[in-house]
Amino acid sequence: FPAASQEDLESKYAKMAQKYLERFYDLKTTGRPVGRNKNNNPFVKKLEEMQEFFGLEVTGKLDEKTVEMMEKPRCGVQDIGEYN
Amino acid sequence: TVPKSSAWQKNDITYKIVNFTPDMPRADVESSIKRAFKVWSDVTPLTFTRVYQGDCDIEIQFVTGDHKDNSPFDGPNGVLAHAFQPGPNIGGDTHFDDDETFTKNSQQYNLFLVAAHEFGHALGLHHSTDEGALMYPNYPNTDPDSFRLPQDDINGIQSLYGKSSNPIQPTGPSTPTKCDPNIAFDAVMTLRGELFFFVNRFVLRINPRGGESDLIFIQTLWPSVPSDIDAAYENPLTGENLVFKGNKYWNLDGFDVSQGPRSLTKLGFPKNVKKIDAAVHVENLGKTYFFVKNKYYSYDEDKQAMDEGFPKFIAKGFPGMTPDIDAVFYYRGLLYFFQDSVQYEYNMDSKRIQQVLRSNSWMGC
Repeated sequence: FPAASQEDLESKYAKMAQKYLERFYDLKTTGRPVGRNKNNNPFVKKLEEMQEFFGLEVTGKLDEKTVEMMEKPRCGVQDIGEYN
Repeated sequence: TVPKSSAWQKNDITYKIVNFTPDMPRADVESSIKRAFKVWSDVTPLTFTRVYQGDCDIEIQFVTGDHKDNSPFDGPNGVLAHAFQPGPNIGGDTHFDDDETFTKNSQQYNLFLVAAHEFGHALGLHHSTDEGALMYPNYPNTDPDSFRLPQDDINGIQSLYGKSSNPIQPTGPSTPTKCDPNIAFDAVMTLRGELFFFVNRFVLRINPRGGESDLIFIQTLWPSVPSDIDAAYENPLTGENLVFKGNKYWNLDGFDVSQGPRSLTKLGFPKNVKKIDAAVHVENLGKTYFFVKNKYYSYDEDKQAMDEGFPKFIAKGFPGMTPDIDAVFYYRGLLYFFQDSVQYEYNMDSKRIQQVLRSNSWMGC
């Protein structure tokens, strides 16, 4: 059997991860910087931030453990930082 | 936490339960909410008073989907609830996603646990990176009945509101860190090639051949097994693991609890044995040893009976070892005894301690 590639995992869960980071890590969907440098990619930056918070290996990639963590039931307190 | 200036500027907080979930009787919702507030009032000077109409600080609602606060819920699972930081109007308000099933027991999702977390936000706490903290963002599979507010949360809330006026200051459990040189384990067992180190509410799961370790709530793996267990062992003959607490034990079949709790007397212990300290199955002998204070029992797994002539003194059967063993496991022909933060590698053939190690030598620190 062929092993599932990393790319498959990323494309399969990209939408879910995007929504997760928008909701909990204030990922903005507009104003994305131009360029291919991964440091410029807000998705990668937010993903790394999330991985660091949860004590996961900081890869900037959607690996199995990151997806697993994103799928865990959790609190949605996204307004605490913004509400005044 | 939020800045101190954004926390409530008073100690008497009011709350109102606007509506109820159909998942639970009203009285159970009320008691879960009340208990969730008590978690915070026990460790601070804060008081929480329920109001039935008019203005209040914390408005509690069960809602679904888009509920007009710019933060729609997402249906079953996923996001369970959210709350707003202290402030007027919507500030402090707490919303539960009623597409979830809320419970009073250890089934998902226990309303008390979710509410206690959300009220932390409503009082000005952010999420914590401490996996054992109440303010960790993910729902914990932990026994709600034996819940105690962790120290990390106590430190957070007390930094905003000060300490409780109680003359005896409450303290809470801390989350163990695997590389803490002083870590002491409650019990250790092998399970299908992996090592499981029990420490208060958690189990550290480690592959002895290396790789990452996981810190998991015990109830995540075995929902009906309690925290703070006394002893555990794997019996490769039956493929079962047994875990012990007090005068009871549970049979585990991998990650299922197959039987229990049952009484220690079922294993042939006399009634005066109220708890055991440590247990280990020695494969090549087919015997399981149970350590109780300064003595040990031998159980024959084939005959399913205690061997005659036991208990014997530990000092006699295991020269060099002293009473009150915390944990023990068998690995590749050797026994590993744990006492406080020290581990003894014991050779049963030579009846000698071969090595003295730190208790966390298996953690790759």
